Amino acid sequence: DTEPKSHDEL
Amino acid sequence: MNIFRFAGDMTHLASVLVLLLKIHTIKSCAGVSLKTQELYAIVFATRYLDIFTDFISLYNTFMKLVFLGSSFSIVWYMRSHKIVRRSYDKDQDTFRHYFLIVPCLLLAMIINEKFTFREVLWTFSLFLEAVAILPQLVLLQRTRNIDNLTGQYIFLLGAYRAFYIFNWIYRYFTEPHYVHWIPWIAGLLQTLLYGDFFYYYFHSWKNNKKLQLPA
Repeated sequence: DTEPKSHDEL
Repeated sequence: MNIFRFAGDMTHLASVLVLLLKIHTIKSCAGVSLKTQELYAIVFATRYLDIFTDFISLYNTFMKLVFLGSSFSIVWYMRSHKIVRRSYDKDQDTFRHYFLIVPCLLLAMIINEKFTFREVLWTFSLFLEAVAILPQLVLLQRTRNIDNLTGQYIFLLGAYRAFYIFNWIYRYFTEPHYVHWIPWIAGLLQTLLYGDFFYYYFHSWKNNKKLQLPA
C-alpha cells in the first residue's frame, strides 16, 4: 500500500 | 515537482526565516501570536508522523525537518527566551487554542480518506493549518500597528498558500487520478482567510504607506 499522492507535499 | 509547488515551499521557508530573523536578531516578537505559532508546531508534529517511515525524497525529509525545527524553536523563543518573551503581547493574544483544535479533530475523525491513526491526524493537521492563522489575524486587528517584518511574514505565508493552489491545479491537469478534495478545500479556505490582509498589504504598498488595518 503506497501513500496517497497528496502526502508527497509539505 | 512543479514550479508552483517549489515557489510555495520557498515562500513558506522565507516566511519562517523572516520570523526567525525578527526574533533572533531584533530579539523581539512584538505583534507575533504565540497561539498561532503553537498551532503550527502541532500542525507539523501531526502531519509529519511519517518522516522516518515513508521516504519520498531528500528534499521532502529536509524540508519537514526545517519546518518542525523552526516551528518548535519559535515557540521556545517566545515562551522561554529571557529577552524575547518580554516583548510578547500576552494580554492581547487571548485566542483560545481549543476552540480550533477540538472542532478540527472531530471533523478529521468524520471526514478523512481512511480511518487510521495516521490518516486522521494527517487530515487534522490540514484542517488545523487552515485556521491556525486566525489568532495572528486577531492580534493584528487589536494592535493595529504592524511592523515591516511581521507584515512580510504574513504576506509570505499567504503567498505560500496561493502557490499551493496553483500547484494543485497544475497537478490535476498533468497527473492522472490526482484528486484530493480534503486538502483542496482546507487549502482554499486557508487562502481565503488571507484575502482581507492581502488587500490592505497591497494598498499600503501601492501608496507607499505603513501597513495599518482598519479598526
